Amino acid sequence: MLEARLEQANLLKKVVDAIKDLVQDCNFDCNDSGIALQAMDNSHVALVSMMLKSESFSPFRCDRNIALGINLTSLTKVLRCAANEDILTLKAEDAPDVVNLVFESAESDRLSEYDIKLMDIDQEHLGIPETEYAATISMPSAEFQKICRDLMALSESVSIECTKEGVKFACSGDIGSGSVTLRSHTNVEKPQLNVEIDLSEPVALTFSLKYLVNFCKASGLSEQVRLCLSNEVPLLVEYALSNNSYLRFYLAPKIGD
Amino acid sequence: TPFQNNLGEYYTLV
Repeated sequence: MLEARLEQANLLKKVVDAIKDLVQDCNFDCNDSGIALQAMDNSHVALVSMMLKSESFSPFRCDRNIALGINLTSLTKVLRCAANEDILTLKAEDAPDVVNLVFESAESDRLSEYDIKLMDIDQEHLGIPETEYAATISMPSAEFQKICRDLMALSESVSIECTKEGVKFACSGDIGSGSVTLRSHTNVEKPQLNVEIDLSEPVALTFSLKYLVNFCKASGLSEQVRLCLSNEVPLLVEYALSNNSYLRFYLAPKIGD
Repeated sequence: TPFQNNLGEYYTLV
């Protein structure tokens, strides 16, 4: 059986909120290392990969592999019933029909309990090889969100060009063009504002802004976001969570004209 | 507009 207790319901609320517009029905794969999810959007252009390590829960117990097929709209409805600071416990039997969610207030004696019916989801699973990326950019997640939103007002796509000079986000559309260039930057007092660019070779790729803006819904999960690029492979956008847990998005580049 | 590629062209199904 599965029993996984999160100190704050907020974490799962934010994760589900960040991915629910991209993917609808997904398997939450539970085993002794934690709870993982991998799902592609309908157009197979973007992929979500979530890992909540067992260390992110206290306690965490999962005796055997269990796949919880959950509709994210249903999960969102139930998670709305939890206060952000509630303690959340996920429970399921070994061959479950439902997943049980318990919300406990740390400050009062309220205990809420919900069951969500599970679905049988036959999901395509992609193998993503370990990649040595040509460019890795760490930057404030709010900054990345602002750049994507700003450029989307002008164009449907953005080119991300990384050289030793810095990283340039550029777009052009019907009304004109725009670009934002960032250079490496270290703020000793506020390291969350750092921009770090690790480059082994120059990279230039073009991506759909619609998807990037969607990924940025995860900005509330982490102060920093990591962008990993190599020519001719999908972009990795990573939001690191505590205990080595993460929320990753992969986006295929746009090709041709 | 540029053609939007597909993840399946980079990663294989497992």
